[in-house]
Amino acid sequence: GLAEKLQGTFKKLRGKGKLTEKDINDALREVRFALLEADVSLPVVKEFINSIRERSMGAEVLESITPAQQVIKIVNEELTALMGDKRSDVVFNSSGVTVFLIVGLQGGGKTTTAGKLALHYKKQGKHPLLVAADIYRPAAVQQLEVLAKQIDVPFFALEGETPVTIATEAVEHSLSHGQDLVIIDTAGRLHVDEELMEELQEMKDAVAPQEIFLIVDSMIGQDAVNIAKTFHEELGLTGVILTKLDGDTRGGAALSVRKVTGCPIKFVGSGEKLDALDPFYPDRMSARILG
Amino acid sequence: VTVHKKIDEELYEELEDILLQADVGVAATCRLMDEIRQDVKKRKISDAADLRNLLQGKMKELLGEDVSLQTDFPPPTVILVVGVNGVGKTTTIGKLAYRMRQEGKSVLMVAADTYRAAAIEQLEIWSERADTEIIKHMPGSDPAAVVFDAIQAAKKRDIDVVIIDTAGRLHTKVNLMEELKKVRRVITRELPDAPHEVLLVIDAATGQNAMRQAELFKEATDITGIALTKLDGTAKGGIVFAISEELGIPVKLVGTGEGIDDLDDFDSDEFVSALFA
Ligand SMILES: Nc1nc2c(ncn2[C@@H]2O[C@H](COP(=O)(O)OP(=O)(O)OP(=O)(O)O)[C@@H](O)[C@H]2O)c(=O)[nH]1
Ligand SMILES: Nc1nc2c(ncn2[C@@H]2O[C@H](COP(=O)(O)OP(=O)(O)OP(=O)(O)O)[C@@H](O)[C@H]2O)c(=O)[nH]1
Ligand SMILES: [Mg+2]
Ligand SMILES: [Mg+2]
Repeated sequence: GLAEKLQGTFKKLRGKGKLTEKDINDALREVRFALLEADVSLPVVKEFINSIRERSMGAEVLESITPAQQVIKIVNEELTALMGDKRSDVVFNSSGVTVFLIVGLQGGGKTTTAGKLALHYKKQGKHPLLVAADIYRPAAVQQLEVLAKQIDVPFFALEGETPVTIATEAVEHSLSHGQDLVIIDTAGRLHVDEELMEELQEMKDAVAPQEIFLIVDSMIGQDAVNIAKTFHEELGLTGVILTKLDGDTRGGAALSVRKVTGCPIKFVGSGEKLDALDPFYPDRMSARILG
Repeated sequence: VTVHKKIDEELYEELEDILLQADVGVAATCRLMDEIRQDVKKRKISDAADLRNLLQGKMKELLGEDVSLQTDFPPPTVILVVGVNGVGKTTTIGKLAYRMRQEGKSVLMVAADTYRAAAIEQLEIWSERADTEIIKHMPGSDPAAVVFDAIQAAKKRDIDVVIIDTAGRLHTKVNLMEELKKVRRVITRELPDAPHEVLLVIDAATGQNAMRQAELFKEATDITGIALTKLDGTAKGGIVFAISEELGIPVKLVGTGEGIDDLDDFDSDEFVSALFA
């Protein structure tokens, strides 16, 4: 991983005497490559390198007998700090129904994650209602219904209604049926689809969710900044959930999304089963990204 | 878009940024940039437009000749569709089946994703939309059994094209990749020349992990082509350059939307131009 590459870079410089600015810049180039190979978006990589440049040019590195380790230490600290707090502090409505709106691009894992969230909070004593507001994708409603049945959670759907109506009716329904957590699954959509982004805006205005979770596939590459930025600007996200981390993707999208939205990553999806929802550990994510 | 007129470090950086942000990857980008720098020196290129054309030409070379999906085998032509979760396999099958139907071919869809919630129902709706036959078993049944069943039916009913939908699976899951190998073995046992096409479906927004996906799926079932989906987004799909060059797998199809018509043959000229748009 990066550690080995940096050891190699500095090894070549040993015996040359004092480390120079150029030497540090060579080391920073290795960091840049490592982050790009890990799928961190280029603008985020550039910003990150600039943010660690000053510290890397300092005595802490230049006067160390293990400069490679010092650079790694700086990178790790800065990366972990950027990843945010491990506490996933989800916002609950203290008086009444809590609403989660689940949004994101096609195929990212929204429907599955909606099911996972329902199971997670059911185990914590909440009374979730799973709402099928994806009226477009073939069998999307059935998919969520099957998941709801698997975990014995109430399910809400309406035939022939718009997603906005379904969402509003679902919240109405929860008030009279003793459910205190309404989890709304929405259709996958491109951030550049104006009409569908407008639809999400309308859903937000209609049900005032406590949480708007952006579901991001952890294998996404450079496009992560565009997706996250647009969703955040148009909706005001409250959290991100990174999915499919049970694969071997480095997951640089986590850093991109975090940097460009400032939103906390509140959970990670680590499998297809409904119990495969884990808290987000910033230090583990940093280690994974750095390889 | 470069409006740069002369060839200098700023232009090189601009071009490098375009490639990196298109998910072309560090190694392929560095190699391409080294090559064009050398060519500029050797051939004394001075016009930025010529440099861009040079770069685009090299990128097209990485992709090779455009190859389309082969379906004119003695029937039934068997197409196996594989890939990781959520990339667009089922939707691409719906689009492909519709195209085959427009060409006057009889099509049998095979619901071999017996695992994911409502996967069979989803494919059934596409089967109705594309007007095809479909073979399915109960959820939870053995995918290999569904495939076996389908091939018998295809032979009996004299079907032109059989398209097999499989469950999304991460390439790192050994048992799931073994299941896929078994499905492939069943196909070949029942039809020695089949599968005629094994399509790996890749989401255009995928980063460098796409290479891993291609390597492992190729290892498990061999891959004859890529269907690159969701190109209607802002992602450029640059990961296909390395896949084409290192694994020799051509892109055959691109998905450009969620509608039944949103499937095109891969055109490397268009693809490379779009990268620089
Ligand atoms: N391995 C793995 N697969 C996942 C995870 N989360 C979701 N999936 C799978 O990813 C695929 C897509 O999941 P969906 O929940 O249908 O995704 P979606 O965002 O609702 O898709 P659209 O509604 O079409 O936009 C399915 O095969 C899921 O089983 C995860 O954490 N790990
Ligand atoms: N915008 C866009 N969306 C697409 C495209 N192809 C597929 N999709 C969408 O991507 C999502 C996932 O598609 P599926 O066909 O269910 O993907 P899959 O690979 O079969 O998923 P699993 O079976 O769960 O692994 C759906 O919402 C599709 O409508 C495309 O070319 N463009
Ligand atoms: Mg869904
Ligand atoms: Mg599918």
